[in-house]
Amino acid sequence: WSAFAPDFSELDENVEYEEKETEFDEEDE
Amino acid sequence: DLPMAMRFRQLRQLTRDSVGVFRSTIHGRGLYCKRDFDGGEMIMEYTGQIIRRELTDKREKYYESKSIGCYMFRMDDYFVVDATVLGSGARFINHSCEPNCYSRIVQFEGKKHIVIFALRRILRGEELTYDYKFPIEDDSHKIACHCGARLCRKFMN
Amino acid sequence: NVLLSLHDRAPQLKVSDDRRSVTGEKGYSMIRASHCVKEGGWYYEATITDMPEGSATRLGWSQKLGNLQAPLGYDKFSYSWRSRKGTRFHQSKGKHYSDGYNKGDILGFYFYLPPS
Repeated sequence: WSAFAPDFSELDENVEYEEKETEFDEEDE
Repeated sequence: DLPMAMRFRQLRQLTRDSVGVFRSTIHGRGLYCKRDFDGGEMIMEYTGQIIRRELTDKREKYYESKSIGCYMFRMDDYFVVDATVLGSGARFINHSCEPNCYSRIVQFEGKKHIVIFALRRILRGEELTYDYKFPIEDDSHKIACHCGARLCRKFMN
Repeated sequence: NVLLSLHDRAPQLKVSDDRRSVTGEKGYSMIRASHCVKEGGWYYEATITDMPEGSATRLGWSQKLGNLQAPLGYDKFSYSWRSRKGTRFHQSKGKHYSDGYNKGDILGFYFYLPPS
């Protein structure tokens, strides 16, 4: 368990996440 | 004693000069302060990706599957700040049973921000900690806490 | 006429004055119709009159407990047919169903609710 995500990158201010059309899908068929 | 919005405007620059990162035995990294803070002073913003609350379960499961510590902070009833992959150093503020910081949602130019404040006077060199529960549930990953504080939560995570 | 419901929907969606079109900006969420049925076989049609660039839709039906803050077909209470790739969804699992549909297509939906 690492407290530190592998591709973590520093962020100065919040970014709004753009959801994909398949965001909620289990796996795209 | 400036209005909140003005204090927030200067916060970004201030944080750079007043908060440092050190190697923490608890979670790899921790934050400490490079100068004294007065009680109630703004310390830094907890930033990350703003996501809809409905996405948190799926993301938590994903992070768990990759055994990445998940760091999320509820902004309001609809949105959560996910600081796991993209975030400010505030995600390295470790837990403590006697925290010296607390968080508040500050509204600035129509947007909400999670801001960390000093709970009391904090002296230079002190680690910044606040009272929040780490996401780890199973005891095998727990780190015992021996702070002896009245409200000790027995675990550092 | 069956219209889009003004209250039974995710609040962030924008419903047109004639309540026949709906637009969402932040992520996918759901709006239900003004009418519901309890049993028997029902059929309705939807004509796709416009599909702006980059837009997508999932049409179908949902029970009242379907999560409004997720796309139709997300949980066990709803079923949908997607404009992109014509996939059908239930409990977030996508299965191939038809080619994608677009502006000018008329979609037909039939479902049967046994008296039980």
